[in-house]
Amino acid sequence: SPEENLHDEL
Amino acid sequence: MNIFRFAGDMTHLISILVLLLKIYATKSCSGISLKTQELYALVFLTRYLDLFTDFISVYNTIMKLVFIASSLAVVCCMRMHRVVRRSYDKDLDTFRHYFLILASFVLALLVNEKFTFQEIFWAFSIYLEALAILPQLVLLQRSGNVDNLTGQYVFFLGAYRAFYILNWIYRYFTEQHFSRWIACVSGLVQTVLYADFFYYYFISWKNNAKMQLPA
Repeated sequence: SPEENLHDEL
Repeated sequence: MNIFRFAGDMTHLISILVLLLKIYATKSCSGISLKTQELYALVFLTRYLDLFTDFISVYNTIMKLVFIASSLAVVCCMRMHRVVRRSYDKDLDTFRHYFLILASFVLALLVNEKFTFQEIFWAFSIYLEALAILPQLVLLQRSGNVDNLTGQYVFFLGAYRAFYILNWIYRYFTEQHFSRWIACVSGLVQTVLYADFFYYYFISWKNNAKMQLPA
């Protein structure tokens, strides 16, 4: 889903 | 979250703990590049701008706080602590790291996910992290011998991004529309920069000898 947070990594 | 990313984060945390141990236990920062530490503090401050706006998980928030706090603590300690700062190799740590900051920022303006304040600073932090180790590697090259804790610090710092590459491969094959090519390409460059350090680290480990970098 496009609005998923692109930066879920550290 | 997958095992590769968790292993990467734990390896990164270990590298920070080893660095803190080295400075605290030996009350010395010889062999440590203050410039690399400053670059890493900048990396975390610009990457985690969303710390209070985007909540991902408790783990994510805690790790971000640990990374920001530890990198700032090391920089302050190396600059202010009256005993530690005396052991700083000021005349060896002469890499022009401002160029790394400028180059990363210009590249972030040109290549980013979206031309917004947060995304430009995120891309900047990704590019800067790939280059941040350069002053440290140059300092080790100049000082020749590498003490154990410093060697382990750099080793774990390099290894963590290698785990992230496995994480990105894993996510590519298990998630639709997974594309983190900015982080992937930058992470690859970052890991490659450690290649010769890893080689000499492995040699010293195999020969059970002190790590020597060719002058």
